[in-house]
Amino acid sequence: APGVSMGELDRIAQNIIKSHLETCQYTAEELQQLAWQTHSYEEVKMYQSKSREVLWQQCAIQITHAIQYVVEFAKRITGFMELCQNDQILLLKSGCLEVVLVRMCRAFNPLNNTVLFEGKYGGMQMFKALGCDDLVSAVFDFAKSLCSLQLTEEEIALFSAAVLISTDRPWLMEPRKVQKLQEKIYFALQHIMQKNHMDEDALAKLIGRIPTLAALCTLHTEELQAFQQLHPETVNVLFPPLYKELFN
Amino acid sequence: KHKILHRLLQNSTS
Repeated sequence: APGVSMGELDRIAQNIIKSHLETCQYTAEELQQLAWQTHSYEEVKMYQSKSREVLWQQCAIQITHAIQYVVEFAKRITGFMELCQNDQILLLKSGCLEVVLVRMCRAFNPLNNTVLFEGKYGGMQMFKALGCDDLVSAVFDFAKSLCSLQLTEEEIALFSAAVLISTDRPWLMEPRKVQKLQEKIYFALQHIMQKNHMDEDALAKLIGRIPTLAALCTLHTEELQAFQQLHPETVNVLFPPLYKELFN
Repeated sequence: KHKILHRLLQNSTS
């Protein structure tokens, strides 16, 4: 154990789980009710007939909306707010999209490969007009693979925090402090997963998803840069300011 | 730099 009492671990875990439940954008119950409400054939057709710029803007707005909940999630994590402001900003800037992608598995239905988007569930074909089929299919595959691990809300909460409070970020001012906190979070997560999962490799499989998570974020940045070269005005005028600040 | 993120972190929890 990283020199920490079970009491402290439990406090850290409960604080993170509470923060997650308060800021998860959709409760598990809401998602369950929405799960089988899918976009109609006409609605999907409508998405497919949108211009590339319009659909890119809509996705940027939805991503930014989700990121604001992630910022709120971070603000309620005691250990995160004890970090210096430089590192708080740096961890959020480099990790917020990764947390959104982890959280997205909650809003993904692996039975019909649909994801919640603008109020209803829809498949990959809904995003055809974006012109980013590789990114979209990779995101869907990631969500499906995370769903297959059948994580509980507590496990999603702790894993999200461990992804956010990461030592793999350059320019951290207090890397040791970040590392100690991340270790405690992973230790708490390991403890919970050993209880909940027969498969003793469940945590290893979960951690094994992190490189893909990072790759998705890189691909998102590349697709944004490509899109921006063609439509600089659209990004400049129509994209949410926070999205531009984070990804531009 | 990161004016918006900085302000979001400063604001009282919404």
